[in-house]
Amino acid sequence: SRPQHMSGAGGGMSGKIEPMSRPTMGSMEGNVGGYAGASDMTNNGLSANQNQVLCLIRSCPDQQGISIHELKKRLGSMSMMVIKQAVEFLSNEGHIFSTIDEDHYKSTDSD
Amino acid sequence: LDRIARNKKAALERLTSAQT
Repeated sequence: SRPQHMSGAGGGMSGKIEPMSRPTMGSMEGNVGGYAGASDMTNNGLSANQNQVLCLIRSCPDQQGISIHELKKRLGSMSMMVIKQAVEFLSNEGHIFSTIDEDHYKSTDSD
Repeated sequence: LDRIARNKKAALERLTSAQT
């Protein structure tokens, strides 16, 4: 005399699809512009030293540009090696170029 | 001075290609 039909699993859960609408994921803070870290004075992807060198080269009005020795004189705190590295980097990037010889540099964006 | 102009042109090309 038992009820034969398995009335277990009482019919619930029958395909009620809930959309679970998510609240738009909108406000993820931080890292919006990418570019985290290395943030000391770098506005154009240059290091502080490179920026200083570039500024000096920019500030030189001579047509033949500024000599690397002049850079060294003005940037007393910077070693010749660092200056030369910065100059080489800036030159590779096209920010500056050598003029009358490999010791004189001028900025591309100074005119 | 020709050298200056040439170097400048080359540098400007590097600059623009580096910015892309």
